[in-house]
Parts: sequence; structure tokens; C-alpha cells
Amino acid sequence: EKIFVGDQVLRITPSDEEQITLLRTLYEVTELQLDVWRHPTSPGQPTDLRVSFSSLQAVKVFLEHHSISYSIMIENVQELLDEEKKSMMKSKR
Amino acid sequence: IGRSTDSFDFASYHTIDEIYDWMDTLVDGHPNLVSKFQIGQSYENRPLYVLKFSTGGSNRPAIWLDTGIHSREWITQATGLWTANKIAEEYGKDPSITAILDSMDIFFEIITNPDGFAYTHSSNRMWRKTRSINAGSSCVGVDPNRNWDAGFGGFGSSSNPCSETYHGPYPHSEREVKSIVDFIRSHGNVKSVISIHSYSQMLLFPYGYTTAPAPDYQELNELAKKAVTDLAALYGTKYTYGSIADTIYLADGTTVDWAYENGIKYSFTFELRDTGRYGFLLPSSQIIPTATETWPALLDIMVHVLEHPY
Repeated sequence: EKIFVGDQVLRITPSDEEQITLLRTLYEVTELQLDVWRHPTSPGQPTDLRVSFSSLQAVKVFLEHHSISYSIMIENVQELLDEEKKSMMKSKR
Repeated sequence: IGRSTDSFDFASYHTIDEIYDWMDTLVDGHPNLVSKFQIGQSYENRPLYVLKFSTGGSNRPAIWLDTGIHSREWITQATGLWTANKIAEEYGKDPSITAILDSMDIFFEIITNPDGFAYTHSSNRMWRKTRSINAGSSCVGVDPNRNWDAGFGGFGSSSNPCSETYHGPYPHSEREVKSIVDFIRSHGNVKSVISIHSYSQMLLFPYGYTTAPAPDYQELNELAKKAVTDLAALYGTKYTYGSIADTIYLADGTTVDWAYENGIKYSFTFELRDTGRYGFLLPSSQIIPTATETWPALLDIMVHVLEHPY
């Protein structure tokens, strides 16, 4: 089973078209294995990105270098999945 | 032991087996209204079940609903269960759903991508695509919402099998898609297609593959506006609405574009609730609020379809 310990989901808010283009370029980098939950649409609209623990630093450095605003939407994906599983088990019982 | 929908916990997420069992329970509980039939098999040979809500007649005009085409969007399958139960429970009580079912049939596919859904339970909760093997690639699956024959293979879809938006080798290559296409075509009297996704709080209509406005843009836009207004009435959840291309981005090969291009005027796709904190991992405590707020919007569309025959 694939586990997601340390993976985070970042909510990124590009402020202009240039930042949207930068994000689209970032999302194309296959080595980072990014999982786009919500694609960038227009300036001011958030885009959500699941980033594996191993790529977190690189992505955050990229965002900060280009002054692209972001926040951490999900701190640790696996913790939420564990809670979800626990809740399903409880309901089943 | 007699089965009952009363003991089913709609406020929890369920496995595919539990959901398929529940479908039988629903049919048992409403034998004169609900039936279950199979429109095909998935890539891994799971049955593709559709619930039919009908009060009789022959080949009546129909509304198609589907949830879970992207398997990780668990809130959609859960909303589908609640909604299917609501349709059955409210017939004969709620005047709108009663009027609809007195003249039309409703077809509801709750687990549109069963292989992907089973995979989200067993191996990878984040799985979105089908589970078909791609020749020449180690990456599995096709995005079933890029696999339809409507501007297939262009913007917003990928030719890379490793991408989450891989459009597949050719239109309707996925059995899960082809089965719906075949069913809707052979039925010949489907008047509305409503495909339910999550998350980002949107109600969208054609086109996705071009920025050109659909011929029925004005009517679809007005209807979407009414639906999102009524949706917001319950908890204040704000939806945006518009064509897919204008509201999100150009996306080729989508369900609703195919439906619209095949003469189904009332083609919509929902993106259900986002609290801004959980994305695809919406806690089960939000299933009922999400389903409840979506219901009036669905009814708006279905009533409009009933009142505007074409």
C-alpha cells in the first residue's frame, strides 16, 4: 500500500499570469512527481498541489524564490488518511 | 434477515462491496421504483451497475447521473449514495421529484470507475484514473474524463500515460466510458447528463474544448445561476459557474462535451464542496452537509429538464 508520510498539500495563490506560467512549468517537471489537485486558472485563484516529502524542499524553494504566495493546506497527508481509515473501521463496527 | 436502508450509515465512506450490497437493499426497499442493471464491465471485470428510477412507461425521456468517475473523489460516491436514497425516499412526498419521475426516468451510476475506486481502498488512496494497462508504458490508467470523443486529445489532456490527465490511446478506449456511451446512444432519449466531481465548488457546462460559447449558453448559464443560488441557501457554500473553458481551463475529451455534442442539451458537471482544508480527503462528517446542499441544485436542473422538453 502506498503511504504518504510527510507529504503535504500546498495551496498556492499566483498573483499574475507570469506566476501562473511559472507554476505550469513547475508542474511539468516529472522528476518531482507532483500531484496537481487543482490546476492554476487565473490570478488570485488558488491551485492545490500534493508534494511528496522528498520534493517538498525543492518546491518550497522554487515558490519562495519567485515570491509565489502559498500556505500548507494539509500538513501530513498520511495523518488524514489514518484518521479516515479509523473512522471507516469505527463505522463498520 | 431482511435488509433495510435504515441501517446504512450514509455519513461514512464505504467500500465497493458495501456499496454494491446497498444497491440491492435499495432495490429491495423500493421494488416498484428502483431497479439495478449492468451496462458493462470494467477493465478488471467489475460490473458497471446503474440504478434505474422509473414509475413505468416505455423509453421515457431520461436523466443520467454519475458519480466517482475520478475514483479518489470519495465525496462524490458518498453523495451519490445519499442522493439515490433521497430520490427513492422522496418519490410520492416531494412534489418536484414526484413530477419528474411521473414523466421521466433517472439513471444513476454511483461507482463509475470501480477499478480505480477499489484501488483507492486497497493500494493508493490518491488514485484518479482507470486501471487499464498502457502498451509500452509502465504507467497504468487513463483519465476517464479526457477519454470522450469531443475534441479528444488536445488542450488540458496529456498524451503521456504517466500523467493524471492521460487521454488514452483513442476515444472511448476505456470500457468504463464506452459502456456509458453505448448505453446513452442505445437509449436514445436521454435529455440531461449530470456528472459529479469534487472539489472546487463549481457548476460547469459545455464547452471545455473550445472557448466558443455553446449554442444554448444563455439558458445553461441562467439555469446554473439558479442552481448555485439554491445550493448556497443551506450553508452559504459559494459556487462559481460557467463553461468549463471559461471557468477552469480548456479541457478536451470531457463527459459533458460529448453529451452536448450528441444532442443532450442539459449537460452539467459539478465540482462539489471544498472547505479549503482537505481537498480530496474531505472528512466523512461532511458527507451529509455536502449531499444535502447539492440536492436543491440537482432538483433545479432536473425540474428544468422536465419543464423544457425538446
